[in-house]
Amino acid sequence: EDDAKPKDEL
Amino acid sequence: MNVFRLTGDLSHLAAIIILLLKIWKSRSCAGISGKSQILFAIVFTTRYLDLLTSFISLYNTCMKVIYIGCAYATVYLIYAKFRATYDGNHDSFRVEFLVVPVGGLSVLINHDFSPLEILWTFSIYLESVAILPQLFMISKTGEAETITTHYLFCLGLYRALYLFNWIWRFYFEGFFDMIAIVAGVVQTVLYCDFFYLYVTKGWFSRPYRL
Repeated sequence: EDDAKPKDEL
Repeated sequence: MNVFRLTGDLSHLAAIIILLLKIWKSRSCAGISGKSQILFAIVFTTRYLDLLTSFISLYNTCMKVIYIGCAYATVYLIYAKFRATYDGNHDSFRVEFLVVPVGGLSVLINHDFSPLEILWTFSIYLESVAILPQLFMISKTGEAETITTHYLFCLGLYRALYLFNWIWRFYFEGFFDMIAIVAGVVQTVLYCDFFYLYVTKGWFSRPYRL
């Protein structure tokens, strides 16, 4: 699964 | 951070501030969907819970705090301070038809079955459709003030710019987040009809009429 975190986007 | 991401964030910020100032200066929230604004407040609240758990950057923290603060300020102006000007009769979109399916979907399709991640996913899905009560209200009344169209334009532009940001990040960083991308495409598509009218009809100075 693609790594989505940590979330730097708003 | 790339140019699309930064301009996207600034466009988002501009949209939020345009709406807040419009309501404040005109002392009226006529033509504004309070339901969409509540949904956006829920979106920011559920997405930015990581403010409490992780620090990413000063920019990130500041923007999140500003977004959340402005979202609640807008809801306060609509439902408390200028409640008398709120046009509830035309704001009749059934938000449960959005929130319930979105809640179910975020439990079913997410990156990780953990509370924070599910809430983040919920916020992404909800944001993609949160503008629908506003668009529904405009289609119902058949008009929108010019400043409201600027708000919608900036809000739609923000997600469109994020799409370019994701293309950029995919090519240059190998990064992609399928949930954000799919929801972002859906969100941008919802604005396409509006973009078309905004540009072709030259509603930069005239009231928007369908």
